[in-house]
Amino acid sequence: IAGIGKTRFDSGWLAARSTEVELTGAQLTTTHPPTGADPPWMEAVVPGTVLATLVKNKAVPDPFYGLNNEAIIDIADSGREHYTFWFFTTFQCKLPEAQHLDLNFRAINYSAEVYLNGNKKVLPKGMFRRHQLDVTDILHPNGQNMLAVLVHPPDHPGKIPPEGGQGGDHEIGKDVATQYVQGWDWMAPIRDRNTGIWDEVSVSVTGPVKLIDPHLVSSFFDNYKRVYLHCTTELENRSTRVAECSLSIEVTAELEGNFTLI
Amino acid sequence: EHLRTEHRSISPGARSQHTFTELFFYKPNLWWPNGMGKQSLYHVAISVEVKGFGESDSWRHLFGFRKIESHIDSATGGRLFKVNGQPIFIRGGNWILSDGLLRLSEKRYETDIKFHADMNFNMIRCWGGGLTERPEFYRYCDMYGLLVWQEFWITGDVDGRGDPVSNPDGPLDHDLFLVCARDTVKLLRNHASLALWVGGNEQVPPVDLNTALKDYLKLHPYFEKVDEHDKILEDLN
Repeated sequence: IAGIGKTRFDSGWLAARSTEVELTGAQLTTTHPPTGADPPWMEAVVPGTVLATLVKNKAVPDPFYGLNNEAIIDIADSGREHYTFWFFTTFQCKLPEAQHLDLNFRAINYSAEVYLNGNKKVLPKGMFRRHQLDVTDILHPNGQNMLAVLVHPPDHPGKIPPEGGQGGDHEIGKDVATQYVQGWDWMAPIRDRNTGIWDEVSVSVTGPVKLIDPHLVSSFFDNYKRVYLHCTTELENRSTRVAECSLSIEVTAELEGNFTLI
Repeated sequence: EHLRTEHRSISPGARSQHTFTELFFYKPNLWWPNGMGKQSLYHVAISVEVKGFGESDSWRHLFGFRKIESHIDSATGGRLFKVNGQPIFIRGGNWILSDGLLRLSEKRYETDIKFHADMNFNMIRCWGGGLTERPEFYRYCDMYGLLVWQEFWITGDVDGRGDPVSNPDGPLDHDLFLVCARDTVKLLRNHASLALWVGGNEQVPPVDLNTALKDYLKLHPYFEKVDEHDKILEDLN
């Protein structure tokens, strides 16, 4: 990872069922990292769900063929720990002075503990929220970093009544998570309730000042002849000095091919 | 005229908000839904340079100039939409997610959404019992002209109906619901295709959640004035 910008982590992940790993997160990310896809570790699907990882590794059949879903144990019968999984990866990063590194999870279902080089951070509950961790101070001096994430299923995965029904026994509605996973009139229950690192994982390098969630709005006058683009952004200065900033906004329209109007 | 640089000092450790002086466009190419015109998109790039350091951060987004309005028609009870002042007949499809194992790739999104456009749809409704869709989903809706009706995570069947009645007060942790809602709005709000937020599926969320969502999503007073100004100008014209 070099220079300002974002790098996605969408390959090279390993996963293992938490009950089959006796090591702590600190040990996994310091002295005892997994060495490869040897049991209990397997190649992981990130972004994706625990069930996607199990299907990829043929540990369970593909639930969307025939009646295969019936052959996969439901979280109500297995217990939440059966679908509580470790995810592990490594990355190279050595930052110059005054740069910062954020570790970003665009969504996790449902909660997680993150370990980076032996340091623990807790990600709070909620399937539809982003998590940004400033990990600058816990990067390894030699540039080799180890990341482990313990992902817990929703708090209320619920049970599926024998007759099925809309949203099973409705327990999933107590959480802030997707609700179709308990089954609906058009859908069989999803056995792991979509537990997992289900959206993009990335790291982003910034300098002392970071842009946060710019907001673009347009307003129109004179029958759409006169138009204004309004932009607001949050800024965070992470340094210990006053930051003298030059903020630029540029709008271009690609006409065709390589032509650009500035 | 579409490039502006402004200066600002930020105290150590501080977090602040900066509003750029608005950029003026004369007759920009408007973004239209599928079947009504082109999906013109402009590249917006924002960057911050810090004295003594250089480029500190940057951000890019495809932005479409469009104005979407909707209201409930008193005669039919249906919701009527206008885009850029023009009424649009909505032909929509219901959407839960692309894959039940959430292997959500850009290629998959592009294929699925192009398929909806090829079916001559102009709206996708993201059902409250499914996902709040991802930026890549919205990006392809921007590009193919699919308006998006996005619901929050409340369904009547799991929150409020049934025998016995299911979770009448919605999710247990209302603060968590609102944290997720605020963050989701910030994640998706710049997409041209985003047409309508809805509290839930066939259900009004519990009063406190509904009130908070309405408050988050109400038009900023500045733009209410702009609308009035616009209307006055239109009347004069």
